[in-house]
Amino acid sequence: MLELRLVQGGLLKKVLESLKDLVNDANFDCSASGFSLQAMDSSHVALVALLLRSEGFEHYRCDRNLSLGMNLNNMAKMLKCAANDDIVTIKADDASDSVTFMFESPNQDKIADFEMKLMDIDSEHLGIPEAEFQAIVRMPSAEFARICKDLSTIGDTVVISVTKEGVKFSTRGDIGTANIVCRQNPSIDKPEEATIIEMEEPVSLTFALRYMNSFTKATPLANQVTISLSADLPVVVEYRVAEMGYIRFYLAPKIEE
Amino acid sequence: VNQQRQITAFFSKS
Repeated sequence: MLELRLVQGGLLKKVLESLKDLVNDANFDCSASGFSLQAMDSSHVALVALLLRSEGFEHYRCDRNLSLGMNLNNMAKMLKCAANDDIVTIKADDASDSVTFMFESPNQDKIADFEMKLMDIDSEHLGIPEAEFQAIVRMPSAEFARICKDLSTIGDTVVISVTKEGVKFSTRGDIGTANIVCRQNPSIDKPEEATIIEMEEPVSLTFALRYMNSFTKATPLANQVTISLSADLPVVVEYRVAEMGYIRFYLAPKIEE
Repeated sequence: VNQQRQITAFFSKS
């Protein structure tokens, strides 16, 4: 028996909106520690890892580990029917082939339940080791989204270079080139507007903008995004999910051949 | 040619 009650139901709506274009079907793993997901995009170039810790739920009951295979587009459709301030409860029986989403309005005058069919999904689970990164950039998520959107009108790839001076996003396309440099800015008064660069050594990596733009669908979840870079490693683009967890996107770098 | 590498190449299968 699984029963997870999330007062901030809007968070789950935002999580699904940020996942559904990248991944079609995925297993949500429920254990005593939390509600998590790990999935690759269909071309195996990007990976997403979601964790919502059990402590973040108002009520969290998970009698035994369960894997719920869901079509994320269909799940997003159902969650779209919840209001942003609704309380969302996810329920599933151990042997059931369906999951129920219950939406309660904050003053309890409207209660809805939506039942969705589960599916069997064969998924490859990857072990993600803790890595030391050469550079970690923390910046406003809206700024990062704007940069990715702007650059994708000019080129298909972005070169992210971190130096002492700041972080540079560059692209090139048929019509020309573009470079955007964001300098370190501690913004003590408004920490959500800060740009902080922790650099062990300079790093420069190339990525497909199509994926970066897809990751920025998570922008409504957090004011800040963390971009962790190391030569020859996938970039990690992380958005915090309130105080309860994170959504991390991993993207393999492009290599010159 | 610019090649995108598969993410599986970076992580161990668990």
